[in-house]
Amino acid sequence: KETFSEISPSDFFYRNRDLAGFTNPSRALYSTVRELVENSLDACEIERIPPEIYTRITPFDPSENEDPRKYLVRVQDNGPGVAPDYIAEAFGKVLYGSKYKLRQSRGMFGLGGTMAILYGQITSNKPVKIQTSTDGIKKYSLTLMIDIEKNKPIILDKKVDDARKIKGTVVEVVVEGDYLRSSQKIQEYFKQTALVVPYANITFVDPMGRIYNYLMTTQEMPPPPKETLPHPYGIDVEFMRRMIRQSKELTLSKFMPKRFHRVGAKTAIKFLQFAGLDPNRDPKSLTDEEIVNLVSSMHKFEEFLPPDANCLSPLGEKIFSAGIIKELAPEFFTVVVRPPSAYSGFPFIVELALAYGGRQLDKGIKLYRYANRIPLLYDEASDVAWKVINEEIDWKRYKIPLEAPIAVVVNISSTRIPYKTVGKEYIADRPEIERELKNALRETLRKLSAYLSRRTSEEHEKRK
Amino acid sequence: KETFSEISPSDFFYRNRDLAGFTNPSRALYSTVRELVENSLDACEIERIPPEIYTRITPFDPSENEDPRKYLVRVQDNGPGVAPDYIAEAFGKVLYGSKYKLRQSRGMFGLGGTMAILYGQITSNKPVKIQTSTDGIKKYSLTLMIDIEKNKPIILDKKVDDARKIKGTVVEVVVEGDYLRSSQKIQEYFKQTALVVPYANITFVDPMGRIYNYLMTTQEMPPPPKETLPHPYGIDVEFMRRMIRQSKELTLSKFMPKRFHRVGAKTAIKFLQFAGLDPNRDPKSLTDEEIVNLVSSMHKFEEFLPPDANCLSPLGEKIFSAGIIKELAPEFFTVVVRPPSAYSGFPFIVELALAYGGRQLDKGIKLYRYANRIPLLYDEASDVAWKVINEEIDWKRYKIPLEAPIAVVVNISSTRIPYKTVGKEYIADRPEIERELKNALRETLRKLSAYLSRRTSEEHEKRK
Ligand SMILES: Nc1ncnc2c1ncn2[C@@H]1O[C@H](COP(=O)(O)OP(=O)(O)OP(=O)(O)O)[C@@H](O)[C@H]1O
Ligand SMILES: Nc1ncnc2c1ncn2[C@@H]1O[C@H](COP(=O)(O)OP(=O)(O)OP(=O)(O)O)[C@@H](O)[C@H]1O
Ligand SMILES: [Mg+2]
Ligand SMILES: [Mg+2]
Repeated sequence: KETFSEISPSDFFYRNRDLAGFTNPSRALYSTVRELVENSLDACEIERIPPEIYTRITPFDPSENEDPRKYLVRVQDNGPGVAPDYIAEAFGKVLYGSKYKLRQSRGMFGLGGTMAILYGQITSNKPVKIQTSTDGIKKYSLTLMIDIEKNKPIILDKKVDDARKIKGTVVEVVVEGDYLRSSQKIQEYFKQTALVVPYANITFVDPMGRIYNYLMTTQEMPPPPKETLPHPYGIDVEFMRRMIRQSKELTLSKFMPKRFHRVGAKTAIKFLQFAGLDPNRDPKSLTDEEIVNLVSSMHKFEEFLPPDANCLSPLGEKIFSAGIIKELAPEFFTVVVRPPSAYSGFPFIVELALAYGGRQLDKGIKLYRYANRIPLLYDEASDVAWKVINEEIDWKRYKIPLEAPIAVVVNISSTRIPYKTVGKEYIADRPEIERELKNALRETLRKLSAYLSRRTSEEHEKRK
Repeated sequence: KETFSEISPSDFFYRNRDLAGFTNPSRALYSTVRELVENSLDACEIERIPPEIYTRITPFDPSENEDPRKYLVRVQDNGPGVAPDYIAEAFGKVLYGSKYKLRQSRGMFGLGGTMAILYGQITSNKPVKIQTSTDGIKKYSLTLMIDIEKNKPIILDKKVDDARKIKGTVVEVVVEGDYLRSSQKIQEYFKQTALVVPYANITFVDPMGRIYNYLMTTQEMPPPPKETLPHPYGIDVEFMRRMIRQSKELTLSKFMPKRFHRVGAKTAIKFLQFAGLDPNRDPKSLTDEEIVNLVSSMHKFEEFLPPDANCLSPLGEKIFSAGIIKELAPEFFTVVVRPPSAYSGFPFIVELALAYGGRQLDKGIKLYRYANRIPLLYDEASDVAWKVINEEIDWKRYKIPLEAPIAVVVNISSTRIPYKTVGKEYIADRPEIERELKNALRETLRKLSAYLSRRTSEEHEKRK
């Protein structure tokens, strides 16, 4: 009597677009901007191209003169572009992309940019226009819509022109937005982004034509993140089965070092003995039961080296400090870069800055959160960093006055950020991440505490 | 240089299973139980079968004697069963189900039960066993696994037996769980579920063999929710296009009343005039531009009747009060059932109980949240109800003492609950829902305030 049906992933995210941050015109305008800008930044950084990102929001329909209304959102970058074979699906298909690998990047789900286009389509009925060139010779211009029920692009127009030596990508989408309500968040997004990418030129032109320019303050770019191998502690049975299926190694003793992160030949042999498996076995000959045993032994074996964070690209003290000084101009600040750690086999690095005083900071604690250099501006109270600040640290112990003007700036770099939502709003309280944040905050609080007591005693000296 | 790939929706939720509430063994054991129990309750209620739901968690591998370890989770119901053609895909395919319609139910995404099975498979490598009978004559037993990369079931075994007059469904899955850490939440889940389904027999047997029995206290079941038509205020261009494609009506004047909620023939004509469209037009003849105009006119036309909540199935004061008395035994309580409201065209009803005193309530405000009768036990601080209690209500104004023993119990019924996460942890702060919660809490606070002042003056009288 009940009727069953299947829906495509684009249909699922269309029906449940609030999961992805496209709740209402104000929030959706913000999400459209952030998803496209993050795609551009990722693209430039992977190729180590100093990013030039230009975003413009323009009212689209002159007959509409108050929010919410349609806006043309245009994001242009000087990145590596998208190769012609992939353009339509990169933008017109959900769960499709180039970031399904173990490498630090802002993108990870394969749906952000496509969601912005989908939202534009269902609110304005306008197709998206993509222009892109990978070589500065040929520029491809596609006008496309998404077949939401089938999760595939519908190409309405396609042409090839002379790219006139310009490489990069332009995305133009028309969305129902509410700039009045989201302007503060959008401006904050650009301001906070610029803080952590001082090697980029970021320009934002708002609907009134006002230009916000964040010029680069350094030429040197951080080394791009490297793709890495999975770590034994993060493996489950499904993953192991896939690795075995794809492996070309003829023995377990060759398979382990080749396919796993930081597993040397000696460690492999030692581990296989621990797991009770013959090192000369062909991985493809393992039975299901043996695979289960292999995985559970991997989790129990204590002699694997911890994940190496060499694949990661943290901000580094220099860039981080420069951003703090530029944006917050504090009287005092201290930066700590924690040693690499890992959760579930994924390496991560916590960087934390604690800033005090100066004319810009207001009384009380203001938290700035970044994950892989993305500013997180929503759902602060649900984030692990907020939890640490408010529940795990006893500020009185460090003699910090209650209304002191404080800013805590956190950046987490990882091959996988444990967001709790598809809209990448806040980070789950994984115990290892919580611990690193706590340690980082304590380190910086000790330094601030020392500074404040020095300052107090110097003031006493002066008065005598 | 960048390589592109597509992943299936099951692969997406496998890689991102924390989005769906399968973060770690403790949380995943909870999610496994809740997803299966909610499927059983939905199935029984839709057919108005007084639910008999039996859940047992048993340690699976005797060689494992401490958490986390494998558990066999078995959930059995006396529901309508699943028809043989659909069994494999209902359980072995993500984004597949019978709840993709505009009708109140606990399930809505088409992936909960399948995620429990997927999680079991990747942590225990054991297939799931499903037994089901729709007629009490034939019982189908399927042993299946999920092909996660292709999002389809792999049937390992299938047989048909005599069902011996027993209808219903049994699901048996083996998962890596941590009962030590999740026992409190799991027990709380059953306790709070039983509070709102007094017409059900709920039994839970824990790993130690302890039996928790929640016996039915009433035979009468609420009328099952009815499927309803979409409301004009909730329509977007994509949805309209689909409706037009599926419509059989030959004119707009017939299409509107037939396909939309509470749009009568007269209102349809009036609206079409407002939208500047000929009522005799064939809906399929509308151009894209006209469809956009139709949708935007729908949002602007102010004479549509608001969504009718007749399709909804709220608890009702009787059932709600019985549950409050049974579970909280308060000194005083008051229940308010708000009039029907709507957000984005989706009808909803807020029911709120405010309880005070008695031996069971602790000092301070304890919040119990339900959505379509599902107890929500996680992420309280992110929920709209919490926001209303803590930020939108001035408790001092009602002269409620600071440490008063208070419980606030909220149930929201809707054809679509605006969860912010796939794991159905908490509800988004939609303005209409926030407003209804605020009004409900104010109503009950006035009554509690009156009660407390009466009680205080009576005590003064006694002392004289
Ligand atoms: N400006 C751009 N320049 C180059 N490639 C791009 C650009 N924008 C998108 N892409 C490509 O399109 C793919 C899909 O983008 P989309 O935003 O939908 O997903 P994602 O970035 O992989 O993941 P997420 O959902 O987390 O954003 C990207 O993986 C990238 O390869
Ligand atoms: N015990 C049961 N009795 C009858 N039908 C069931 C039962 N369990 C599952 N089903 C069917 O299987 C379908 C898929 O279940 P699943 O939990 O994966 O998704 P859902 O309940 O539709 O949505 P959600 O992801 O929100 O739970 C259901 O829609 C229902 O039709
Ligand atoms: Mg992206
Ligand atoms: Mg379900």
